[in-house]
Amino acid sequence: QRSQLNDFQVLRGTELQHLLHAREPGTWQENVTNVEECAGQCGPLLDCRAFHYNVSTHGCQLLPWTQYSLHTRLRRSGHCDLFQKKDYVRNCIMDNGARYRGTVATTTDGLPCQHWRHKFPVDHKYTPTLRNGLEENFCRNPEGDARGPWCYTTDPVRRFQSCGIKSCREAACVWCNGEDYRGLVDRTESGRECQRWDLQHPHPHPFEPSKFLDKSLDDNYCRNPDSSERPWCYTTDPQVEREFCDLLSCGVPGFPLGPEAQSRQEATTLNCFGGKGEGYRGTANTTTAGVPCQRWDAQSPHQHRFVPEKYACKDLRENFCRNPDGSEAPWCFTSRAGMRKAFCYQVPRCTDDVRPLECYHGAGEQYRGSVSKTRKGVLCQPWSAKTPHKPQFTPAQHTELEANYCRNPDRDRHGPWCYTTDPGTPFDYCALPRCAHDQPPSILEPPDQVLFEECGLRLDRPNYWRSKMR
Amino acid sequence: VVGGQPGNSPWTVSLRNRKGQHLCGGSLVKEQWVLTARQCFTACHAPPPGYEVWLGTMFQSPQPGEPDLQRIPVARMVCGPPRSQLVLLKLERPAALNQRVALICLPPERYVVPAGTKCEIAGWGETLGTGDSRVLNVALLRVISNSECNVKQRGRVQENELCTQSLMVPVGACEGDYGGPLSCFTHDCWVLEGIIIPNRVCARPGWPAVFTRISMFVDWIHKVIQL
Repeated sequence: QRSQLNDFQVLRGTELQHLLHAREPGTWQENVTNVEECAGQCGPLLDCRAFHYNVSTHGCQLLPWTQYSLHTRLRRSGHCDLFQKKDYVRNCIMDNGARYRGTVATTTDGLPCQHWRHKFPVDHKYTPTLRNGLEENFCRNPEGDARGPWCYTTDPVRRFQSCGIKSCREAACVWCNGEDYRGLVDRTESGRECQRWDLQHPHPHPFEPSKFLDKSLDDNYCRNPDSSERPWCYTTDPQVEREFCDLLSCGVPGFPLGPEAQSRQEATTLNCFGGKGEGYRGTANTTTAGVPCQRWDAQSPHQHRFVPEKYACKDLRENFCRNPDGSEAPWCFTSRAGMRKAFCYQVPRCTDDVRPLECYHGAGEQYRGSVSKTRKGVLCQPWSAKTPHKPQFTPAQHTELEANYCRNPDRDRHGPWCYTTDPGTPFDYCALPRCAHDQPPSILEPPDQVLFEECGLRLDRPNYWRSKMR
Repeated sequence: VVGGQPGNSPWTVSLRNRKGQHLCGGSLVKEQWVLTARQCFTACHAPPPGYEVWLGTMFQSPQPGEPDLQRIPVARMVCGPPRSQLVLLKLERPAALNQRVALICLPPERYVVPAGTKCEIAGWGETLGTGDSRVLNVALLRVISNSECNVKQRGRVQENELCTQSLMVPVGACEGDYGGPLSCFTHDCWVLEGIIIPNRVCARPGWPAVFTRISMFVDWIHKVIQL
């Protein structure tokens, strides 16, 4: 069930160019069945180190170089994915590093390595070939030495020395439950190889990398996208769906954290929650609808995996609303047997609005101040500019539209606004409140006549739904 | 929905997170636009990748291949004016309208639903044992005036909110219904008069329910769609 793609690291939307015309990549083969077929072609070839895959045409181009080869550069590409052999691009070693093909060329003491093809200052028995990978003066482990890749040094006093390249297990450690782990271990604790996150076989799963961009579900590396106890992966063994990975912990829970670890922690809040509320540490202990929460250290009425001891960084105290699993907001298991979990939406979201300096009267049609930021702090687009948004209101039509100041040319009842410099937000309201004591006219007057034509119509068949239910 | 019954609300949509779990309700106001509650979303600038809107089904967990189910990714989101508690979602492609998927009308700007108007809420949220939360449930509610509502709510209800009558038996919105519609039948059409916002208590007998009043934000909805 192992995919040949497991030997490759992918860079989506990327092309690898060689800057010397003398070096030619392989020709494009069109209509290969899929990317795995392309990986199957490149994998066994000693002079194939990477390949391009064209997603739309199913084209495949084999490459004899990687991004770390001389005279190459990466470029964004709309149609191309770049797959490079892990052995050539990983900066750590698996096992004893016999397959390591990276470009480290200094020893543990910082001594430069001698070129493998040179016999001076050190004379030796090796002859570089494609198979043994003794290239340039890069650290290698041609005979599987237990101390990992090494090289002959250019220092006549020191014949050879280990290069001290860390094993992938040691190169990155795990904080808390390892949601931030971005290391390159691709084996489970029992030694099974991990399934790629971008494949659905042998185990189908919901963790498609494109939907979980913040989780870095790269290749087949151990990750923790669902706030499990530790990083894990689906395995390539059809009989074993998923397993934890054996990784090193950066510290014991409760141990004072260094500055690096502290910067990883989300800002904590008490009376509101920011983002998804993973940093919420307040004492709300009911669901939005007022149902009391179950204590985290209890397994009744609901059994669950969020045992406080196993999630020391998540502050699962008493029955307080928390977000230990990256849900949309703080939540809890409820004390009702029929309702497993519910959000605590009664805790307000912390406003990320900027603090306003001025105010406006009415709807702000007469506002002529110089505030030029939206309530979210995004800079306004000048009214005379055409990008990133094409304006419908211009200074030529409305003389009050100066520079990028907030204005209200369309008498928007919700106040002054502007086009924003954020391509994803065409317009937004400005960091301006209505002036105090400036009440808008009341709407609670006799209702108007209403006419509707196309919307709001439905087929009411009272018995239909009952029969569908049956 | 507490105290409701399985029903038909073709403009009510289900907002799904990237694991396909139902998160909140919403209302289809244009083929490519859904109105829902701000509280259902993490941030204002962009929708989280992988979020989808599901339409055309009455089941909370429709079977794969259900013929009428439409699953459309959310392409863009726009947060409503201050204090609106609204979010407009732009879908990656327009929904196909049919017997199971329909648009709901928007009210005229600043229109005030007369007290006594019969309305309904719909959602796949909790029923607290009063029904089957695996299907879309609908409950009838009657609008009351803000002044009447404020007697019980002690003046906390603003003009940009509207209330429905309290009943002595629990009937109303609950967990998982937030963002869904309060639709009222006016002049032979169903009109989106309110959005279900998180209330402190779920379908509490003797207490009026509070919704965001859509007529106060219709101008913003039109402006976002137009821009």
